[in-house]
Amino acid sequence: NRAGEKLTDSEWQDIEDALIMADCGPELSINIVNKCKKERQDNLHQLKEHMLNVFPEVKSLNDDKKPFVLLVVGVNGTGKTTTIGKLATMYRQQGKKVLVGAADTFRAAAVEQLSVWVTRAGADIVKQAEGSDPAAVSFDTIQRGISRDYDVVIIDTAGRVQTDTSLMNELAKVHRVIQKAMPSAPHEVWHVVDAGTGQNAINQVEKFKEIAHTTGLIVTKLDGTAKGGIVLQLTHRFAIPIRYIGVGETLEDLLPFDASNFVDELLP
Amino acid sequence: TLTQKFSAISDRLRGSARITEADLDATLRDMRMALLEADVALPVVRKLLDEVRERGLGEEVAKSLKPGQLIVKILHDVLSDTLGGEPKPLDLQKIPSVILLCGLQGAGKTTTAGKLARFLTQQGKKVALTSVDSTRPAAREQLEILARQVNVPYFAGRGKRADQMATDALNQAKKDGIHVLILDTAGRQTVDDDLMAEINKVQRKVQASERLLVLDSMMGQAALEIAESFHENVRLSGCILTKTDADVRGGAAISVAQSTGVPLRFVGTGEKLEAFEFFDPQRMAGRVLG
Ligand SMILES: Nc1nc2c(ncn2[C@@H]2O[C@H](COP(=O)(O)OP(=O)(O)OP(=O)(O)O)[C@@H](O)[C@H]2O)c(=O)[nH]1
Ligand SMILES: Nc1nc2c(ncn2[C@@H]2O[C@H](COP(=O)(O)OP(=O)(O)OP(=O)(O)O)[C@@H](O)[C@H]2O)c(=O)[nH]1
Ligand SMILES: [Mg+2]
Ligand SMILES: [Mg+2]
Repeated sequence: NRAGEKLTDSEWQDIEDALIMADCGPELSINIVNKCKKERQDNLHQLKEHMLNVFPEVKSLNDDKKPFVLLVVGVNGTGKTTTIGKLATMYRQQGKKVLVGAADTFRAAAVEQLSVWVTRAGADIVKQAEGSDPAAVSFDTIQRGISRDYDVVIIDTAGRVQTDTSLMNELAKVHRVIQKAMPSAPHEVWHVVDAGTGQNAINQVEKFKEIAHTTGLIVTKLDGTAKGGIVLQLTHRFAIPIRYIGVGETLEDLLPFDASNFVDELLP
Repeated sequence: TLTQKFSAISDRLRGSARITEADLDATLRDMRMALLEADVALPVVRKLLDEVRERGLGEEVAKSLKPGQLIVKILHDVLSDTLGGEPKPLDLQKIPSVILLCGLQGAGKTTTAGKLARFLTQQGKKVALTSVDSTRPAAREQLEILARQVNVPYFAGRGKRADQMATDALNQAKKDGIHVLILDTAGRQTVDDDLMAEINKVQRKVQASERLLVLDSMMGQAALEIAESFHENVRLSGCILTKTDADVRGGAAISVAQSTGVPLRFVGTGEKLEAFEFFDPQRMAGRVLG
């Protein structure tokens, strides 16, 4: 039974290398290995337990309001629009009535792209002319969500880098205006992170959390080479729950986050 | 940052007339941490530091009155040597020349296609754009919009498969006297054998004179495997780094350059089509060092 055997020094080195190469970060990887060795938690099973303890008790989802309003944010190209298609599908399969707000009013064909996903999901869309104010689209979407009795409202936003002050201010405004439309909203704010992101993810999550009050993370593209070890650092630092993972480009490629499977994948 | 760590390294070595192997190894450990924090891939960090160690044990350092500063300079030199000199111009001798853009999903290929079209049009070249992405919703519409924005024709290549569409667009380019055809492809993961075979087939059909990997500059350790895989598949002639405006350390650039020798050609510095510059190796080395 491998998991119960004491690990050799060379095996510990392989583990440390694997954690670093999975983007867990040099400091955290070395600390995990050293702590386990020091506390004599020196078999694979105990190492996994130690890593699982990084993940906090998963808070229940704040989704009992009607409509449940979800704001989706993140840097460019991480998979926000595609993930919204997957989420809309999931909620539709639960028999819920879903409305999506196309608040990316800037990028070429952003609304067209989202429209295709919304149609495939069997949901409805609110969109305005190109270049309109994302806050206005968000406001309209929530108003319609309330007046036409939707169960779920999801707001898609444009990708933005956390170093762009004017775009981060735009996001802060979107958040404020959502609250104007419905005081308890947004009930969840999910930051979509690409599993291949390196240490910059820490600054991304930190800045987005300050501005948009992030309540959850979604990690995408875990079907690729990248193991998403950055998530270990993000959890360690911010304790924001990881709600779902993206494992492909179709509507079915969304899974609830499973910490145990995730940790297994990080180790050699 | 590495600069902060370097002053610590320099301080530790200052006043020691001769640098011992122990000093050097302690310094290398600090550098290792700093390079990993900057997202340089672990195997690449090892190779770079072997180089630094070898030079660090050499004559020049042994005789130096300021070994600490010299070791730091050696690392800077190793990094900028890795990143190469001034990028050479695109190989566009053939009429029409094809520039093939490939990379992972969301890296910025379609936007970069628009940027390249604008850049080359400003140089007086007759450019056309085409996309063989049949997967992503509204992918081709996205590129068509960018084509209108930069005033170049968009060719809708006919065919079911990506290689058929590419060949058809190339034939249209030949008919219309186009100088450069920029070929945008669907994002793909290197672990997807079918999609890697697809891009290989596209390249065999169009024989692009430039095969550019579009890579998100905020990528972590996986950048190494990604670069090696795409290089093995289409023999890359260059790499374009995107989203450098996110203030990234950009270690991925070092990983790509050191492992494959593929030259870094351009950087995307924002979402607008004007946000496009030649790659600057000195500046990148400075970013990685913090
Ligand atoms: N392989 C893989 N690709 C994904 C996944 N999620 C999204 N993608 C792809 O990533 C690319 C970018 O996805 P988008 O949904 O446009 O990303 P976005 O965050 O909305 O992008 P912007 O709005 O431009 O910031 C698309 O090609 C998607 O199909 C995933 O889990 N796995
Ligand atoms: N901030 C910033 N955003 C960029 C840059 N280059 C591209 N983007 C953005 O990144 C996102 C993804 O760009 P796309 O051009 O759609 O990426 P892609 O590689 O074609 O994506 P797929 O076709 O889905 O694989 C968009 O929101 C772009 O506006 C850049 O240099 N800086
Ligand atoms: Mg989007
Ligand atoms: Mg594209």
